[in-house]
Parts: sequence; C-alpha cells; structure tokens
Amino acid sequence: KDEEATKDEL
Amino acid sequence: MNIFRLAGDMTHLFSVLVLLLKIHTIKSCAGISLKTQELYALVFTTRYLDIFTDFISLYNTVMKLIFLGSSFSIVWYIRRHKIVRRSYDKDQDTFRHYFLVIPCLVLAVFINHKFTFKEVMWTFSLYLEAVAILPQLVLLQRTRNIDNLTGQYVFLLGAYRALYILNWIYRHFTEPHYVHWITWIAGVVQTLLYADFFYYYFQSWKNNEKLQLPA
Repeated sequence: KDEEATKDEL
Repeated sequence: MNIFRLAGDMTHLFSVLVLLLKIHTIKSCAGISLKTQELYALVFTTRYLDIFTDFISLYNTVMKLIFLGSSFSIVWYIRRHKIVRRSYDKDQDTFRHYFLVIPCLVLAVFINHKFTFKEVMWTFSLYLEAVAILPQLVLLQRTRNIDNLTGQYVFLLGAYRALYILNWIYRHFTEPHYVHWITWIAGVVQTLLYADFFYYYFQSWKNNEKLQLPA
C-alpha cells in the first residue's frame, strides 16, 4: 500500500 | 475502473448535463445558486491542474474537459446570458464564497498528503467540493419551491459522491494502493450534507407531492 489510489479519478 | 466509479462518473456527468440542458432550453436558472456553480468551477480548476501534464487515459482527459467546460459555461450562462441572467435570484443567493473557500484553503495548507503546490490544490479541491453544495441547499430552503430539474440535479450530485464512496471501498479491498483518509472524510462529509435533502426528496417522491424543504 504505497501510493495514493485516487489520483486517476475525476 | 470499477462499476461504482463508472456509475459515479456517469451520474456526475448526467447531473451537469441536466443543469446545462435546463438552463439552455428553458433559458432560466431559477432556483440555481450561482455561488455553488462558481465553487464547482473552482473545484474542477484546482482538481484538474495536471490535465495537460499527466495523461492518465482518454476517458479521464475527456471527462475533465467536459466537467471544466460545463461548469464554466453554466457560470457564464447565469452571469452573462441576457435572458438567463434575468432569472437569477441574486437577493436570495447570498452565501459568501469566502466562508467556504478560506477555511478549505487553510485546512488544505495544514492537512494534506504532501506539502507541494499540486497536492495542496488537490486537497483544497476535495475539501471545497464537499461543501460547495451548501449555497445551493440554502437557496433551496429559502426559495422553498424546487422545480423537478433542480431537485434531480441536486439528487444526482449527491448520488455521484455516494457511488464514489462505494468505489473507494471496492478499491480498498481489491487494489494494492490505498485511498487516503482525507479522501474518505471529505467524501463522507459531502454525502452526509446531502442526506437530509435525500430524505425530503425521497419523501416527496414516495408521497408523490412537491418537494418542500423545511425552512
């Protein structure tokens, strides 16, 4: 669980 | 991409299209808060700073352009269009932007994921989006008459974020990345703000009567 998941979200 | 996020994006897209259609066809923005629309334009601007630097997917870029374009054109219609602007109720739509923008900016400076300009702007956009509907909800309570399209617009707007929360739950359990707690909290606060509206919206739908919000 290293990076932020929601950066590819709108 | 999972079904919750796609449903959320489509619901969000549909909400802005419903609003744009309402304003464009009946040339009226009665019951619509310009303040909320301006706050949304600010949310999308600060959220999509990386639109030309980080390419994620065609879908992502196209949707960002649609949201930016639609939010700014709604603001333009209400501010500049010679017919639409006449139906704007500026005496009732008096919520002060800076009551929401300043606290969100301060909060984003102190509570963020990384202290970089882009990250602070992104966090600011999350906080601001959570509260941007407030001027609209205040206006609905003041004007008391909620026409169907406006009711549907607010309902769809609330539903999109609720679907996004399902998307974050799904991603939390199925993907190696994690959803930052700021995202969770801002999303839950945003959805809770709609909760009472949902209640009255559902009641009016169930009893098949006009949607009335308590003063």
